[in-house]
Amino acid sequence: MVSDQFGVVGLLAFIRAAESDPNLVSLALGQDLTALGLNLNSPENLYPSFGGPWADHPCRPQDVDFHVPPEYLINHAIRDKLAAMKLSRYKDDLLFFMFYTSVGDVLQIAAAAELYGREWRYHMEEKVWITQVPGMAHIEKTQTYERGTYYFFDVQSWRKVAKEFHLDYSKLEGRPVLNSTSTV
Amino acid sequence: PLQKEHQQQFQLMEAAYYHMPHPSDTERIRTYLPRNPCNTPSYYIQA
Amino acid sequence: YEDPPGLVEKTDFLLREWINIYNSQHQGRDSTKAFSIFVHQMNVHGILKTDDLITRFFRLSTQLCVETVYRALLDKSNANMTLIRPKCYHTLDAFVRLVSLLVKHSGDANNTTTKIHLLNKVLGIVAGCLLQDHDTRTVDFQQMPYQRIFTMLFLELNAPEPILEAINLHVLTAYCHTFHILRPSKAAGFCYAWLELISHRVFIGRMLATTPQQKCWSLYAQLLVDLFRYLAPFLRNAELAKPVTMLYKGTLRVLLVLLHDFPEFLCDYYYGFCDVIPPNCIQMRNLILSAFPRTMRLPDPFIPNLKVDMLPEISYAPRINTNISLTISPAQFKKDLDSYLKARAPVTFLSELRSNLQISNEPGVRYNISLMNALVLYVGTQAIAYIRNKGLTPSMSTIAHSAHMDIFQNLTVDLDTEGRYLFFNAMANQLRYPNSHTHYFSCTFLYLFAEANTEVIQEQITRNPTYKFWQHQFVHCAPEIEKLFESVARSCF
Repeated sequence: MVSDQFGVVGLLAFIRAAESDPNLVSLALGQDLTALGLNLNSPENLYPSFGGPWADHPCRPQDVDFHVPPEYLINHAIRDKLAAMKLSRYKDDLLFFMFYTSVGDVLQIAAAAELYGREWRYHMEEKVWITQVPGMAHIEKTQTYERGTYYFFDVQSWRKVAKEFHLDYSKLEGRPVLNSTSTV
Repeated sequence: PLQKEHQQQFQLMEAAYYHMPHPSDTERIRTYLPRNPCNTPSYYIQA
Repeated sequence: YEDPPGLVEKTDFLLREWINIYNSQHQGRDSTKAFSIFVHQMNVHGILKTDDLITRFFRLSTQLCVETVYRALLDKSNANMTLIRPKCYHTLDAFVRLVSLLVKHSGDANNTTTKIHLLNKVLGIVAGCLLQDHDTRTVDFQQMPYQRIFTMLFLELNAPEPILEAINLHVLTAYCHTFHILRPSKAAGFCYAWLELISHRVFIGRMLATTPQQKCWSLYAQLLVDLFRYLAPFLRNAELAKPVTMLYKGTLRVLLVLLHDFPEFLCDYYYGFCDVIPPNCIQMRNLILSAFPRTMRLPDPFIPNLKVDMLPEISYAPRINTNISLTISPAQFKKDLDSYLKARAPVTFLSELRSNLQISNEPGVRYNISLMNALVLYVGTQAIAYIRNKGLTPSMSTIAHSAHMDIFQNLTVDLDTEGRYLFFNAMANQLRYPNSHTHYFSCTFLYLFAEANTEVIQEQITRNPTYKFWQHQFVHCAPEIEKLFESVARSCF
């Protein structure tokens, strides 16, 4: 048999190295192309929302700039007149919007912290926000779980939906923590 | 082994690696909601 | 050199004036009103008097803006980077706005020549400043100011306005030339910003989608070749350093976008790309080869009894936007090659073939890979034409016993394992979607396997059980290899 890297022994070395040291075979056996943040099954073109070669996800809607008539750009005229951003002033609706559109941003965590303060809880497995329905008693309650009717925030219909649910306390996120150096 | 020319290129590339472009470098200035990227929990939505 | 006395001060004054105007409350984002007043000021200061003065003004402005950024980024007293960068952007964006307005309003509305001339001048000046800065500061070089200037200027010049639409093709061409000048092998410290620039969603859209008749495709292909050429020396080693991995993964992302959105582009320029991608970069090579035209309906390769020879597509040659015969050198070798293909003589041509391909004795760089690739494709395309001229179609029987197959068989037998690997790789680069090249080289692979006089040759090709594949020792040399071939065979059957 061929005894250098150009034969089957060379291929065997790659296969064995894939288990012990994947870094050695990244060019041949390859990277996981589905883990690069691109939806390769998308029926739409990817380039209009391509976040760039280092981005782990496509552009968010607010990242895509668009040419508008200069008359629409009133920032210079009103920027000193706008109130400062204060999340405690905003309704739940706007906080959810911030949470769901500010992926990977301090604003996402800030919105989550504000929602937590308003008794919404994030279910880490279901990846939804839940809160208790006021005045609704539990069907069952133990130290580790409870069962009852809760409001879920439905992202698709953009409203609160009441549902009966078995709520495991360990699946709820604790209070979101903003890094002290991060400011909104 | 890398030729001398490529070794020099690598040194320059490595220095640039520690000053990677920031996403905001190629965007219009955001007056109200500047980008403030951070690591968010893996169980939050990622896209 | 030797700027006229007072020019630096004038430039500094005018630039500060403009930055204040740009960021002032009353002018808004358009800045057109303020611009005409500012141009008058420039005239009063004599900046627009001569081409030389205009050039110096732009160079000094670029340098002043860049210096401002360096001072801000290196200011250790301000640790909050999220505030520093926007401050830099204010300066750079103002400069970019000035440039874009000067380009737009240069000369008459219908005179595109003056506008393009000015744009080329500015891009050349910024590129020149970049290269000088890069070579002077080396590891302290900062990519950001230049990246922002190029990006924001491109976005400004691609606004949907009639004046700009009229010069858009020239803008794209100017940008491509500038990016080629700044390619990573010339400015390695700018490589990450460079990749971001050429893969910006607006740049890709303009270059590959909206410009009609694919006029910019060849320019974009050149930029990708620049990228692969730069990466090649670093990718020849199996273990990648972190900076290289970053650039490589970024390149993969861009290739995936191109494969998804513009497969025809990869199809047309695959040859040039595969020519510069190192042979060990199998995944990257395969991404390019897997592209096929969106109008083509591919047959399911796992249909039982799929008769590949009956597919209508194998009669058609793919587009190749490279003149292969021009890349075969030296000229004497090309002449001898054509003589042999015509007359199947002299036989000495075959025995000298290997020495024409070998360039050194150092392992890993023994062979002229570009020449190998060109030779394989040239001989293959000549073979297809030769068979067709006899009124036949390429098949296992018609490809045999010809000058073309002499050359392929000679290379198979005469080359060492490295050379053979590169030769088979050159053939594998032609195995793409159904077309005449894919079919011819598939048949050639099978023929070389069947006619091989040693197992070593067969080991370096692998094929299906029809060729008594499973009887070979190398298939059973290790459990992992056996499992690998079994799983491939199972998926085929």
